[in-house]
Amino acid sequence: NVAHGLAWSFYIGYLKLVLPKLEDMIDRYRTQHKLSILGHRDSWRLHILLPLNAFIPDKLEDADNHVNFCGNLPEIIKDRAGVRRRSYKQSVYSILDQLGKPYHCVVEYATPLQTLYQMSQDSSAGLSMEDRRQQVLLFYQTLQDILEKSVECRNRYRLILLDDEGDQDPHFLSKEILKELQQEE
Amino acid sequence: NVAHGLAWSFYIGYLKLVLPKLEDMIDRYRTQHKLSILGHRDSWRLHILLPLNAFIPDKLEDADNHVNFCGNLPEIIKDRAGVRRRSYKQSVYSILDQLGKPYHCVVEYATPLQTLYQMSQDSSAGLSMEDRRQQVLLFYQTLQDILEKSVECRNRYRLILLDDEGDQDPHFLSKEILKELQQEE
Ligand SMILES: Nc1nc(=O)c2ncn([C@@H]3O[C@@H]4COP(=O)(O)O[C@H]5[C@@H](O)[C@H](n6cnc7c(N)ncnc76)O[C@@H]5COP(=O)(O)O[C@@H]3[C@@H]4O)c2[nH]1
Repeated sequence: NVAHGLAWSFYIGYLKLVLPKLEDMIDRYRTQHKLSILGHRDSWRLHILLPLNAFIPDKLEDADNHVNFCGNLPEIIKDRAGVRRRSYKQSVYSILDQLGKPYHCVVEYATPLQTLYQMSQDSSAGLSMEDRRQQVLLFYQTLQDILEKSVECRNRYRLILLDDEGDQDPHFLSKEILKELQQEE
Repeated sequence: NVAHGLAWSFYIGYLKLVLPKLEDMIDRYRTQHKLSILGHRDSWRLHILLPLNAFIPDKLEDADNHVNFCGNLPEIIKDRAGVRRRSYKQSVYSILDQLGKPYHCVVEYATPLQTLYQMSQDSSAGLSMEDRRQQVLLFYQTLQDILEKSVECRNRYRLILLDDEGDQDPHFLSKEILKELQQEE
């Protein structure tokens, strides 16, 4: 069950490290850039996008041009497993609503789903396209369970499951993210 | 089978990206620092340490004080899954032999094994200490199979499996790395 291990790895090797420091990083970012964006502390969370088809572009703009990169949060630097000063950082985006009004948030795709996608493309990996969808759901459920029990990560994340409607609507992604942000405000 | 997914993730999310550029990075490092270290192109590989007990310190010096950090190779910067300008780099170490002569190489532990270790410490992860050892071997075998078939990674890595003698000998790690380096020269 590939997704079980990938969810644990995402938690242990990334979320557990970065989520506890996220509020500080957002605070420093706003101060450094003298910004009044991200005014609602309720949305000071890492919004994690989980597309059911595991198809993940490297730039959010390629999924929806209403999503635009603003800047990176200050990085966390940590010695990890012999790699000195490994860098971890998240990106801030502005999301335009249908009227062109921008909302800001820290958002990214769940990187391990790229592994699932590429495994399904490689016949020697033993993961079919049908299995892949099931594994995305298992990843989502496992991650949800882990994060709910995690004291370090409480209230610092939002998991956003995305179904395939996105293929029809060029602004599906921005609308889905805005639904979440509007619940947070 | 957690290790199967972790091996694919290590390949797809890291080795496939960094190994093809490794020779260039070592070349630039030697040029920038005007160094004659790393004189044997045969050792221009990423030496990947796989301890059977999955116990991985974040600093190699903590495992063996004959292993010393020299510097980081130039970084690779890549947009990944919505994180802009994510940084990837490897560390160069000098390894002292029993006579105090230094040999240099690019080396690190296989980071995903830290996930296995921490999962075995967390009762909700469903991985016992006995399973963990088996999973390390499965990780090693899966990674070996993937890398042997990978055109992009050919000859750019060395997998070094480490058993537990390390607990007895404070210079076990340096000796094991030197055995590999001496075969390469
Ligand atoms: N968004 C995001 N930003 C990050 O900085 C980051 N770092 C890790 N991860 C994801 O968390 C999980 C745990 O990471 P781990 O380091 O144990 O495994 C990593 C690690 O063994 C190796 N790797 C990736 N990036 C680096 C790196 N910069 N240096 C060394 N090793 C790396 O390849 C594995 C897979 O990486 P990703 O496929 O990017 O996803 C990882 C993984 O799902 C990240 N996700």
